[in-house]
Amino acid sequence: MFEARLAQSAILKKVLEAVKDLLTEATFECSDSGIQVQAMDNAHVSLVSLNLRSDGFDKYRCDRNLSMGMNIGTMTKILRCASSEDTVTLRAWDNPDNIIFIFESQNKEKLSEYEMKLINMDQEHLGIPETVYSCVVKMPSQEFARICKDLSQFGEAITIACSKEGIKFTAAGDYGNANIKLAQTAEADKEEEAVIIDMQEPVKLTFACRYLNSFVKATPLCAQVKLSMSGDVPLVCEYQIGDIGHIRYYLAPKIDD
Amino acid sequence: AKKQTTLKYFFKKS
Repeated sequence: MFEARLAQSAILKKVLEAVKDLLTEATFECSDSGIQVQAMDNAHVSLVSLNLRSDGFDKYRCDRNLSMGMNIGTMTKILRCASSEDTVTLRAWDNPDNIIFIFESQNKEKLSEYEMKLINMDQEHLGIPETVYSCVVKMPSQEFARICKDLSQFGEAITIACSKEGIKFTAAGDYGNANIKLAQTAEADKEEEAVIIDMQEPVKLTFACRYLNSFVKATPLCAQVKLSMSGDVPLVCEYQIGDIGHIRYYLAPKIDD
Repeated sequence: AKKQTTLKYFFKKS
């Protein structure tokens, strides 16, 4: 049997909102250690890697490893039926055809059950090589979302250049261009407002706006985002999910033709 | 012009 319970469905609601633009379906790998998802978008340009540790759940039981193929659109619809304060329980039997989502209101007076058919999926796992990144930038997630949104008006791609001085985002298009520079914060009153740059070597990479704008749907999950970059390798854009895990997005760069 | 790469170019199937 598989059963995982969260006291508040808000986290799972936010996770679904953070992946639904990129994925139509995904396999949820459930084991003793927790729930993992690794899935690429249809174009194989981006990859979502989600990790929810079993110890982060209020209750977690997984008698045997399960691979459950889920339709993300349906799952999103189901999660939207839960109030943020509802308790959510995921339940499946061994060799399941279905997964059950159970929402219980705080006062325990409303109990909702949604059963979703699982799908068989061809899995394509990619081995992500261990990489030491030339630049690792931590910055407020809302600021990153704002920059991606603002610069998307000017072009299809954003060039991110990171140096000791700071991080610069540039977009150029037919109607003009724009750039935004962020300096490392000298003194941040609050940790979550800080811009921190850990640089070994300067990096300059270009990425498609449309994927970045999908990644920033994870902004409600965490006040800070971590961007890891090296020359000519995919960007890693990471959001912590409370004490339970993280979501990482990988994005293949655009390179000179 | 820049060309969009895919992840398969960087990551190997496992």
